[in-house]
This record gives sequence, structure tokens and C-alpha cells, in this order.
Amino acid sequence: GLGGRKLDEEFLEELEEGLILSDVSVQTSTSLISDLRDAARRGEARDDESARDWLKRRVVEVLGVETEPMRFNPSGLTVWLFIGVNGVGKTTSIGKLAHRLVEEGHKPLLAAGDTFRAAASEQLAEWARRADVPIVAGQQGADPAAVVFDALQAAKSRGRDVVLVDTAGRLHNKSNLMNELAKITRIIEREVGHPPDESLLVIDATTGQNGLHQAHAFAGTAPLTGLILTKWDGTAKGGIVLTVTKETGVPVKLLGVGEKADEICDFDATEWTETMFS
Amino acid sequence: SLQEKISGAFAKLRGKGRLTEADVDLALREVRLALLEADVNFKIVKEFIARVREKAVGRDVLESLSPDQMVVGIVRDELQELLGGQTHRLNWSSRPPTVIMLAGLQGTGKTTTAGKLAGLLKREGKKPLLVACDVYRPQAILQLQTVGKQVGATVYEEGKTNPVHIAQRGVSYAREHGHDVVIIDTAGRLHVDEAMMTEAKSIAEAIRPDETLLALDAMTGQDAVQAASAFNQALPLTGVILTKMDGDARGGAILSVRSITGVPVKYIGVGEKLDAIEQFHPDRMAGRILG
Ligand SMILES: Nc1nc2c(ncn2[C@@H]2O[C@H](COP(=O)(O)OP(=O)(O)OP(=O)(O)O)[C@@H](O)[C@H]2O)c(=O)[nH]1
Ligand SMILES: Nc1nc2c(ncn2[C@@H]2O[C@H](COP(=O)(O)OP(=O)(O)OP(=O)(O)O)[C@@H](O)[C@H]2O)c(=O)[nH]1
Ligand SMILES: [Mg+2]
Ligand SMILES: [Mg+2]
Repeated sequence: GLGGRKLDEEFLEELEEGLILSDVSVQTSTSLISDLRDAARRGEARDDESARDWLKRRVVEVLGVETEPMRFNPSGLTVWLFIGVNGVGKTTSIGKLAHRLVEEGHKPLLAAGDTFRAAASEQLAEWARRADVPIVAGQQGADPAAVVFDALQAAKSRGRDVVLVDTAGRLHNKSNLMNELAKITRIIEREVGHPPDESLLVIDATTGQNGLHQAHAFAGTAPLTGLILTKWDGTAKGGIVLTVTKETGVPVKLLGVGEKADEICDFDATEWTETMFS
Repeated sequence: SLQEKISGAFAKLRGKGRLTEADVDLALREVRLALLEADVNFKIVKEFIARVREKAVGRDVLESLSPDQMVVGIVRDELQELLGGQTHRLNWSSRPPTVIMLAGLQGTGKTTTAGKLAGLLKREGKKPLLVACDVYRPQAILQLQTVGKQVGATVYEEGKTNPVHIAQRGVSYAREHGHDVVIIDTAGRLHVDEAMMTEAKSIAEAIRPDETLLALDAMTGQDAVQAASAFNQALPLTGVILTKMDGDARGGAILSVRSITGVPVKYIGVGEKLDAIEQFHPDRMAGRILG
């Protein structure tokens, strides 16, 4: 035909391989290619090019065509909680969002909920200085829930409208650390009368299949409202988020594209998918 | 477990005398899936399966084993061999100080590992010096100073200045003050960031490390091969430290990295505390990857 090579099994395998190489799970990849096969049988994808386009549209559909905006509380304090395993970019993402919120006319306050790791509070404090926003921190080893409590009180009394809560990185197979996180969520819920407006799981784009396990486990500590995919400026595609969104329904909301304050952008499913397939 | 899955596939083929192609392919389908789920690189999986297939087809099924046990045994042996049979130690310099440089992508655990290595070497009777060459990340120097204090190791820093000079002067300082080993912490960097890769190269060329260790996160997926190859090309590497092994990631990325670069694993990070560093055991890793 005019489109290109007639669709064959070898091409379908190539497409599946492409997904797996992007860290989409084998299960999700196989399921998507199976959907494509059905579409081809129905005559919706007759050649390689239209098959690829069909697959792209299907991926965008799974991710959610409409970008979900970040939620603000209409009547009181807005609270955004940042969680995830060690080293993925939680603190840096908060720093970037603090800048963005100030640019948008908001009055954010940072809560240094990582009271464990060396220089964690100081790292967040530097981001607070750069964005010129207040920060509430505690002593090394303090109860993180107590710091978060203090931060929420401070935000209310100082007329701040958004609290960005940083938490310590933690591996999701450590039940004591996951319990600690669940306690932080409970404290927030108790203090503002509702769960965090955003509970954001931060996932590193280089993460493989463990990303799905992370999502399932962290969903047990806070009601996940979004994913932040960081380090997307590298070569890793972060395809595991496709599996996570498909399996959990949690959408990707933001993309980390660098280490500087302005290097965060809203997730666009179509653009992301284009890059994944390039 | 993988063995259970394979034996499930073999349920109908019990008690055969010799592994046929059909038997082996049936088992290898499960092995392929297990390796991909463990984050082993797609292309490495292909090569690995082909190699195992060659070794397994036509093999006599031993009296004492079932066909599935045979195949799993071949797979485990092959994996273990690939991961590096013997325990790899640090290269010690004949003229002190021994210089160890840590490198890798952002957030993989370099600074924490630097502290762990300093603590470990102190326990072995050495006198390590930590050198702060990350002049970019907010409070990275403070982080290294904090871990240094926690393990009782001196930290050499010159604030946010030239990392190449800091490294050079750090090594001189070590020599002048009787430190027999220097551990250089560097900034996390992307392998596609030309300027930063050039910087890493410059640091390595200036101080000629005895060990250049890639800190690799155990949860790294398919991209591990790209990153590791690039770092190996630029530096080159003498070892890998596989971090966050106390998580439940299967860690298949190490198989890909080892296959592509030939670089051995020297240590594994098994926790956030500074004593959480252990020897790498290829047999245990093989079992973990297979799941
Ligand atoms: N290239 C790149 N690097 C990033 C991005 N986001 C974060 N980083 C880097 O990743 C490293 C870890 O970032 P952190 O913000 O400390 O990560 P974290 O999740 O808070 O880490 P822990 O608190 O230790 O668990 C730093 O070197 C950041 O500069 C990104 O989008 N792109
Ligand atoms: N659970 C666990 N956490 C680890 C391990 N190694 C490092 N971490 C944690 O991983 C996070 C990142 O560690 P860093 O030492 O800051 O990583 P880095 O490579 O120096 O980061 P950059 O300098 O930003 O590239 C911290 O939260 C560490 O506590 C480990 O073996 N196990
Ligand atoms: Mg942090
Ligand atoms: Mg560091």
C-alpha cells in the first residue's frame, strides 16, 4: 500500500522489543502488542507505519490524553507530599516547584521532613533560599511527623498557601519506614482535615521493573494522586510509568528534566510518547 | 520461583533421559521472562539464552536431578560465571596513597558510599582521606563532611571551586599528612552531558586513580548498559559498587553492565547507615536475579 511495509510478525516483535527496552514491563508490552494485533485484524492498522501510529495513540490513551493539573485546595491550605525511594529527586523537585509557585503568585512554605539523612535539611534550605520562601526544619533525628506538624502550623499562622512536604528517601520493603510515612500522612490529614492535595510518588527515569513494586507499596502510605518522573533529560525513557499508570491509574503529572530550578515541566502524554518511540 | 515455573512447564516431560530442544526451549521461555523482569538488558538476555541453550540441549539428565533442575542449574552456573567467579578486592597502590574515585549518575549513592568506604578502610587499619569534588549539588560538601565525621575520616574540600584542582590538591594533602588512601567523591552526572563527562575525564587524568568505581543503583533498568558503557569509555572503570541492594530490586542491571564492560563488582551497598557495605557474592546475586 501507500503507507509502508505490510504489517508482519517481525515488526510487531520489534515494537514489543522497543517497549521493553524503554522499561515498559513485559506484561504491559505484550498486552499492548496484543491490542495492536486485534486492531490489525479489524483493519485499523494495515502496515508498519499505521501500526506504529496506532500503538502511540494507544499508549497516550493509557497514560491519559488530558494532562492532569496540580491540585490546589479551594478553601484552605494546600499540601503537596513528596515520597519515593532514595535518591530519585524528591528534594530537587520540591526546590523547582517552590520557584514555579512563587512565579505563579503563590506563597509556598517548605517542610523539611527528612530528618534522617546527612545534610538533608540544609539541602532543602538552600532551595528555600534560592526561591526566597520560608522553610520549617527540625533537628537531625527529630520525629519527621513533628516537623511536618510544625510546618503546617507555621504555614497557617504566616499566611502561606501551599506547603511542600519533603520526606526521607526510603526503600519500600522497610516496613518501619513505610509506617513512618503513613504516620506523616495521618498527621497532615488530621491537621488540614483532608489527605494531602497531592501525594506525589517520585520515580527516577532510570528505574526498571522495581518501579511498579514501589508504586504498589507507597500507595499503602498515602493516596497517590500523581507521579513525578525525574531525570528524563538522560537516555532512560522511564517506560515503567506506563505500567504504573496502567496498573494503578495514577497519572504522571510532572517531568524532571534537569538539575536547575526551572527544569521541571508539566507531563504531556503525546510529547512523552513521541520521544519514547523516537 | 523460577525453578517452580520451569518445573511447571516441564510437568508433562518428567523422567526423560536427555534434554531435547523442545524441553529446553520450554524452560528457556520462563528464564527469558525472569531475566527481563529482573531488569537484565533485552539484548544481553538474548545472548544469554542462546548460550544456555547451547549448553543444555543434548545434555544427559543426571540420575539425581529432574530436567527442570538441570536447566536451572545450567542457568545459575552460567549467571554466576558471568557475574565474576571470584571475590574482587580493591587495587592497592605500591606507592601510597591509593586513590579511589567514585563516579556515576545522579542519586546512585556515591557520597554515602564514599563514607562507607572510608569507614570500612578505617576498620581495616587504614587512614582514609575523603575529597569533596561535587561543587554543584546544594550542600554536597556538607553532606560529605557529615558522613566523614560520622566515620571519623578527614574531609578535604575547597568549597565550590575547580573539581580537578580539588582532586589534585586532595591527593597532595593526603601524601603530606600520611593518609594511605584517598576517596574522591564526584558529582552525579549524565553520561550524555558532554561537559560533565569531560570534567570526570579530567579529574581521572589528573589523579590517575588506582580504582575508578561506578556506583550503580540496583534498581536501574534497561538504560544501565548505555550509562555504564559511556562511563567506562570516558574514565575507564575498574569496578562497580552496586547500591541499595537492601531493596527488593532484582538487580539484573549488573549482569548487563558486567557483560558489556567486563568490570567486576567490588562491594554492595546494603543500607543507609555507614556500616552497610558488604562483599559481593556472585552466587547469591545469581539467585536474586533469577527470583
Ligand atoms: N539530571 C537530572 N538530575 C536530577 C533531576 N532531579 C534530581 N536530580 C539529581 O538527582 C540527585 C538526587 O536528587 P535529590 O533531590 O537529592 O533526591 P532525593 O529523592 O531527595 O534523595 P534522598 O532524599 O536522598 O532520598 C541530585 O544530584 C539532583 O540534582 C532531573 O530531573 N534531572
Ligand atoms: N537503602 C539504601 N540507601 C542508600 C544506599 N546507598 C545510598 N543510599 C541512599 O541513597 C540516597 C542518595 O545517596 P547519595 O549518597 O546522596 O547519592 P549520590 O550518588 O552521592 O547523589 P548525587 O551526588 O546527587 O549524584 C540517600 O538517601 C542515601 O542514604 C544503600 O545501599 N541502601
Ligand atoms: Mg531528599
Ligand atoms: Mg553525592
